[in-house]
Amino acid sequence: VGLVRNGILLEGNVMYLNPAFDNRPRLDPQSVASLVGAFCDRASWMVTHVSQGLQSQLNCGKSQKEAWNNMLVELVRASESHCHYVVVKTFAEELEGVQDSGSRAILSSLCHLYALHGITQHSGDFMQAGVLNGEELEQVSKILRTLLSSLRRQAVPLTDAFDISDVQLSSVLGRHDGNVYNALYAWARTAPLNKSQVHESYDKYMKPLQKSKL
Amino acid sequence: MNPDIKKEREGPAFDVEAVTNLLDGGRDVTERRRQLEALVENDPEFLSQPLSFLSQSGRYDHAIKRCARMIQQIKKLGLTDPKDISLYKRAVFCGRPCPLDLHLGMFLPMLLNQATEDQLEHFFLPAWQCQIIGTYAQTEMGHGTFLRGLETTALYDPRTQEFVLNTPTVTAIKWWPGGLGKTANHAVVLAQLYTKGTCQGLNAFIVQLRDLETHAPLPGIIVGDIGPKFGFNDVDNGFLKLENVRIPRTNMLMKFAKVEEDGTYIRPPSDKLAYGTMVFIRALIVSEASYVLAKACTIAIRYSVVRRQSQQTPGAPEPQILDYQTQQHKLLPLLATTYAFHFIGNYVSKMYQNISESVDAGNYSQLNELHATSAGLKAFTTWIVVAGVETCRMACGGHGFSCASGLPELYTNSAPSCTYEGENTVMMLQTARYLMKC
Repeated sequence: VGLVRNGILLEGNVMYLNPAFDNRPRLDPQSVASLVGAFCDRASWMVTHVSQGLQSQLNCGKSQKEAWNNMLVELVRASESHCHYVVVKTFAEELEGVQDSGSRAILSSLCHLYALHGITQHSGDFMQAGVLNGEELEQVSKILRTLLSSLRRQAVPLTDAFDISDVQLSSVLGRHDGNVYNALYAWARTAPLNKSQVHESYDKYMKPLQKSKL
Repeated sequence: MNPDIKKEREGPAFDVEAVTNLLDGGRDVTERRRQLEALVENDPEFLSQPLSFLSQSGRYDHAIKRCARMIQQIKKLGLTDPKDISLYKRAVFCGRPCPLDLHLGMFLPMLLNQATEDQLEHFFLPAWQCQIIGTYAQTEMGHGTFLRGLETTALYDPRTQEFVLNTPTVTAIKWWPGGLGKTANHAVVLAQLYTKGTCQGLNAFIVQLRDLETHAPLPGIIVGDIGPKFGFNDVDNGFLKLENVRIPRTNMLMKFAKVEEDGTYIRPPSDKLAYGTMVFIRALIVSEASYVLAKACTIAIRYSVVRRQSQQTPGAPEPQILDYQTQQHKLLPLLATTYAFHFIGNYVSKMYQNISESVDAGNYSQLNELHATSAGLKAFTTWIVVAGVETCRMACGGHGFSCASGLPELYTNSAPSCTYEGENTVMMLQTARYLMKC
């Protein structure tokens, strides 16, 4: 923000702070590119907003240290919005390099879901930044619900694609063959407390208690 | 196979193998990974009972036994490519932490990045062969992410050409490094350097902790395990108190900063260079975060198609719980997040590699960006992953609470990532500082 104020054009992940990024068209929740733009605008607004907050504190005579401390919560939110933008942008860019059309389609749906879910989780930020209004938020939620339903049938294959073997997963519930209940019972049977039918503590503590006259 | 899960796999809308290849970075990488995993999974020496049934000491013993076998096998199999070693190690420990993590992930890279040619010649081969087992002692009991606040001192004595190391207060005691408690015989110790009466700031020193024959702590070294923890039970996180420990001048890592024989200090070209290994680890943490979430999602989603609950239509079978929109809303965005974090993990790693090459060529201009990006993304991803694992656990109902699910262990082993290598809020504020400068 400091550099931009001095007329220096930024490159890389902070390019959105340049003035040229103003005046983006309204959000289209069906388009991943438009959603990336929304994350960019949210980050831009939040970073600039917190910078203005800092500046106004300094103008009121607060020291740099005081001003910084007074804005810590907002500074963390601004950083989060920046990171969120970088993640969404990287995911969307990654899709462009995917050659196999089936893989590209499913990853595109996941990217779409990731972005829409991020917007619903942080709708306040997007509204505050002027990227989103109530009507658009409703649209976002509607498309999100549709995506959940359409991805439901792909969920297990999408986890299979991680290709994590049963040994590596180390989970009875997550077994590849789905034979969860038999395995859960077998696992419990091998627990140390089941080494003997009667635990030694019975003779040591419970039996004397039961024999004692209270 | 359970009929419900079998049905889920009938006719996916995409080629599962193609996506696996894409995630691995190519078909040949998938094949290599599977080969290495098979080597571990078919090795009877690596068979074990469920770890949840072991005590803390039993788990450490089990982990060390695996470490020893792993190192022997790495040599026997002739694995030299760091990617192969990393895949093999992940397979041996199923992604869990191990007592040699800091030796392999920080001590060796620290030598490679910060040691002079002479130092490499002296330390690297013995370290590679595990005669020297190192750790990275930075964090102190009373000081964490704020490195300038560290209290450990290294006073240069030009008369003997030695550094005298001390942890002058209780709060200065080194605290938490993996492998420090019982495993390591050396450590890279971060200390405030004093020479010619002036504090020159934080520098890194190689300190021998234990005798190479008996493994007993050396004079002036008080070292041990910090005790039971929330998770990480395979690892001996340790404490280290230094009482007038003398090390030769040549044990300061001097690729960038230097202390000459008369005590003259030569500053490094960039202050950020001292944090290079930490930045490397933060990049790894981002990739690892995605793997943890992949495991949690795999467990919760597979279970959600096996588990049936309630009755929507009288007389009809109970629906699979993944058919409920609430379950989809809990799990599918996390599945998407796993993929997003996989790609961002690759992105940070590439960024680290590219900028490291620039640094090697003497260009330090992008270090600030790397530092800010890796710090922010480390915080961003680990916060979400830890919360995500907990969501997956709760999505498995009561069975998620059982260690059999694997989810409690995933949670307790991923939770520290929010605090190690930089507490997350502090990391976010470092990113904020960079953004404000921009």
